[in-house]
Amino acid sequence: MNIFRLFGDLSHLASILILIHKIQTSRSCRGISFKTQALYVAVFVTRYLDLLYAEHVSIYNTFMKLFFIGSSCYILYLMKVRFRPTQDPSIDTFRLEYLLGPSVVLALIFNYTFSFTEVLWAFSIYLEALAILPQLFMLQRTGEAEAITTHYLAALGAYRALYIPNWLYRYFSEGTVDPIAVVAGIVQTGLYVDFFYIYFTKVLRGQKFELPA
Amino acid sequence: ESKPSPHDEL
Repeated sequence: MNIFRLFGDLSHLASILILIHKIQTSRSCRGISFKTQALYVAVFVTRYLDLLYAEHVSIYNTFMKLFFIGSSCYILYLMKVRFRPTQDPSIDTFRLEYLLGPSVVLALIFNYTFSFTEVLWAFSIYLEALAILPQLFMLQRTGEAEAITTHYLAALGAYRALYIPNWLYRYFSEGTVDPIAVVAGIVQTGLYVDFFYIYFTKVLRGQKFELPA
Repeated sequence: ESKPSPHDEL
């Protein structure tokens, strides 16, 4: 554990708490892509069910895994049951097969061991890298977002960005490289570049998040 | 270059 990874994980944790807070206080999931949230459940379940069979890593690791599975399922419940009328599928139109298909194919080709659990792990890594796309696509379509939604996305993007110095640190201190996680992680972080540009130049200066026409 | 096992990152 190093400081980049710790702050990355905490940022990830914070992003989820921000999202739950947004939905509960506004009693609405307006502006949130259900597809992206459903993909995160798929990511967490496929990656963290290793709790059932893999070697124990640490209490921290176990707690975080349970938190991510539990909270992502809770968000789906909030969106599909509790605040269902506020969720608008007509603007959440990104095709899931464009993300699931390539993730399955990549996982079958690029994995560390051609075993069920390792292919599942690789699948979750590739899917996580792409899972934000329905949300960013929705943002693109509506052209604007509530400040709290942008804070959620910024915390999520910061988590990804912080994993990059974490890998550099691990490379120099432990000599370990996880090429699948690194390549997918860099792609994933790259997806946030446009968002971050607007977040820093507008939202953090008190302006509304609006995409240029 | 070593293979991370178990996957210790989240």
